[in-house]
Amino acid sequence: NNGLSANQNQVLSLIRGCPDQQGISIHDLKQRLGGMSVAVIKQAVEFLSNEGHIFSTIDEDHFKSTDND
Amino acid sequence: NQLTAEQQRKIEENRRKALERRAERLGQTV
Repeated sequence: NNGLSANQNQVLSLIRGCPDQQGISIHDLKQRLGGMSVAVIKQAVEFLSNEGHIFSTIDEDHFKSTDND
Repeated sequence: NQLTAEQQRKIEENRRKALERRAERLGQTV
């Protein structure tokens, strides 16, 4: 248990798994997390960013993990 | 999909800030 919710863990896992330099976009997260609404995804992204797990890259729509490389 | 030097600089800066947030959070909970 890392203190994250199930939704937050799912989002973090996809962000960690993205090898692209610019990271993964909200749109791509939505495509991969069919059942999760964009609002819920954005909430999870905001939380993970505040906690320092992830950061925005080329714009406020693309994210990378701090610990995937 | 090659990024520009400016985009790479921004990414590195945002990564550094995220690591600082992370360190702060860990510092508060230990």
